[in-house]
Amino acid sequence: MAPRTTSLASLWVASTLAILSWSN
Amino acid sequence: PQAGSLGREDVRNCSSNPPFLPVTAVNTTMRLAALRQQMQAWNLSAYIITDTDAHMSEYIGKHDERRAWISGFSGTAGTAVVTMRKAAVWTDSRYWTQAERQMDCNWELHREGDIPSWVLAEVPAEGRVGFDPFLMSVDFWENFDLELQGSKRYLVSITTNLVDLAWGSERPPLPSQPIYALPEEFTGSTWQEKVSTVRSYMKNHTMAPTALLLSALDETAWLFNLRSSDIPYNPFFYSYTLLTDSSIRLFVNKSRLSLETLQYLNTNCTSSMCVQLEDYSQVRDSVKAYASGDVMILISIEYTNYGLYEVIPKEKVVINMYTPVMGIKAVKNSKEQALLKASHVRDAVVVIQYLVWLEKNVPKGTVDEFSGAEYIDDLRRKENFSSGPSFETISASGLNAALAHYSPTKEVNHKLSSDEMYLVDSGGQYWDGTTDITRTVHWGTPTAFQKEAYTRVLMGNIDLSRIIFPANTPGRILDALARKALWEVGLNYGHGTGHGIGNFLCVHEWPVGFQSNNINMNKGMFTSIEPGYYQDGEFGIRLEDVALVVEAKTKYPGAYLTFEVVSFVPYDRNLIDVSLLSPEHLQYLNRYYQTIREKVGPELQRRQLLEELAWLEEHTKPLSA
Repeated sequence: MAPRTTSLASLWVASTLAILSWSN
Repeated sequence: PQAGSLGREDVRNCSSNPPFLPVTAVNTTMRLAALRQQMQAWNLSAYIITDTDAHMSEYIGKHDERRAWISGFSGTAGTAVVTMRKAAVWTDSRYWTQAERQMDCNWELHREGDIPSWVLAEVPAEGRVGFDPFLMSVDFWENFDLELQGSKRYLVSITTNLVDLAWGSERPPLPSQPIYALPEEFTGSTWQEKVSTVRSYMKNHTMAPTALLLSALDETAWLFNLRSSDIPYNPFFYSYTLLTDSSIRLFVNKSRLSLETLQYLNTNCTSSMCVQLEDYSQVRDSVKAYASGDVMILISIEYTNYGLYEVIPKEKVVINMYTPVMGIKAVKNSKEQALLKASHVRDAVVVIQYLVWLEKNVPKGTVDEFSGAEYIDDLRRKENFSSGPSFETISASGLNAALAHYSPTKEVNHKLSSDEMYLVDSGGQYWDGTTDITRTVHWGTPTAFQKEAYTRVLMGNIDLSRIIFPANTPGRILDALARKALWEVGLNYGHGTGHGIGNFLCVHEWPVGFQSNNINMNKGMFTSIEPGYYQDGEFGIRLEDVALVVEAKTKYPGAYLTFEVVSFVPYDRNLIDVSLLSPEHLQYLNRYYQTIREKVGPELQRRQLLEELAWLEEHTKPLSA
C-alpha cells in the first residue's frame, strides 16, 4: 500500500534531526 | 495524456445549481448541527477532528472513526476542522477523488495549504479552538500551537470528545476479543529478552531516562509478543507500557487476558521482570503520579498523545522523534528475517494463483473489482498461519486505479476487462509476517503511453532495488532513484516511495522508509519499494515489492548496503517496453526472475499447482533487448 507523503508541518523538525544524524 | 474529463458523475459538484452529489456522498447536515450544539456549550469557535486514535494509529477501530462519521470521508488520512459556519477537510493526493465522492457540500476539501492559516482566517480574535488531547500527537500540537502564538486564538484541550457526544448511541462499541501470546516459533526473541535490550538502550541514552512510555500499539504488541484484533487488518490491542529499570507497567483491559497469558507475563509479582497490569483508563493518572517523583520520562513526539504529555512537567520529559523500541523493532534479527521471508513465499503463491485465475476469467466478463478482491482475500485466508488481509485490498480497474487507495464495494465497482489496465495492491497478516505487494496488468493491447509509463515505473523500482549505498544513509537520499526514470519525461507520483513492514504487525511500519522523517537505512531492515504513476480519469500503475536491507559486496572495502527483494511475483511482460531498459535493468530483471523460479517454483510443485507453475515459467522467461 502506498505511504503518504510527509506533511510539510513535520518536515522542518524531521529535516533538522536527519541532517544532524547524517553529519554525525 | 489527456486531463481528467469534466462533468463526471462519480464526484460532487458544489458549484452547479443545484449542487450535484453522487450516490456515494454522505448527508452530514444533522451530524454537523449536533456537533455545533456541543461547540456552543463549550464556547468554542472551532473544533479540530483528527484522523487517529489515542495511539496515533494509521488504521483505527470503528469506534474511533470520528472524522469519517462527521465528514463522510473515510480515507485513512485527513484532518477536519469545524467552525460555526464552515467545515473543512485536509487530505493528501491519494484521497482527493475519494473525498469528492464521499463528502456533501457542507464540506470544503483542501488539497493544499495548512490548517493553522485557515483557522487564523476563520476564527475571530479571542476565539477558542477545541481539541481532544488524546487524539492529537505532541508533534501536531506543538506545530499548531506555534502557529497560533501571539494571534489571540487559543487551543483548548477538552478531554470530553465532542464528536462522541454528537455520535451518541450510534457509535460502535469497544472491542473485547482475547489478547493472546504469539507462539514462540513466530517470535524473534522472548519478551524478557526484549525488555532487557530496551533497558540497556535506556541506560546508554544521553539523557538517562528513568522510564520509557510506549504509546504506539505495535510497540507494546512487539515488546510482549502479544496480539489481538482491536483494529481491522492490524493484530493490536489498546494498551500503553511504562517501562523503568525496575518495573513494567502494562495498561490494558485486564479481563481480556486469559489465566495462561497472565502467567506468561508474570503478573503475580512486582520485581523487574514481572508485568504489573493497570487498567487502560488509568494511564493518565498513573503517568501523572509517576511524574511527581524524581524521574525523567522518555516519550515519542510522533506517537504520544498530548493528553499524556500535558500531565508530565516539562523538565521531566525527554522527547525523541521515536522511542528506542521503534528503532530496535525496525532491525529484524535472523529469525525474524527468515519468518518474514517465508511468509512472502506463501504470499507469492497467492498472488500468482490470483493472476492465473484472472487471466482465465476476465475475458469471460465474469470478474469485477469487488469479486476479484474477495477472491484474492479468500486465497490468503486459506494459507498457513493466515490471520486475514493486512489492509483493505485495492482492486482497481481503469480510471479507478488512478486513485492510489481506491477500494471497491459490493455496491459500487467496475467490471474487469481486457481493454483496461488493472491494479491489485494487497497483503496478508500471517503469524510469521506481514506482506504487501502491488502488480499492474493489462490483458489486451495497452497504448504506447501506458507501456512507457509502466516501463518507467519498473525502471524506478529496479534503479532503487539495485542501488549500493553507504550504511546509515537516510532513505530520503535514495528516494529520487525511484522517480528518476519518470522525472526524465515529466511524470511523477504523489505518494511516498516505500515503508517499513512488520512481523505480523503494521503493514506501514514506521520509522523505516524513504521520507525525511524516516530513520537511516541499516542491515536487517525491511522496506517496500513502490513507485507508481497515476493518470487522473484514465489509469493507474504501481509496482510494489518488499526488500530486505543487506550488506553489499563492493570492489573496495567499506560498510555498504543494498536491497534483497523478497516479493516473488513477475511483472507483466505485456506492459514492458524492453527498448527503454538498459542492459543493467535487463540483467537485474532476469536475475530476479531466476530467483522467483528458485523460491516459488518448488512451493508450487509441492502443492501440485501445475497450471500456476507453467504460468510462472512462462512469465519469468529471460527478457532481451
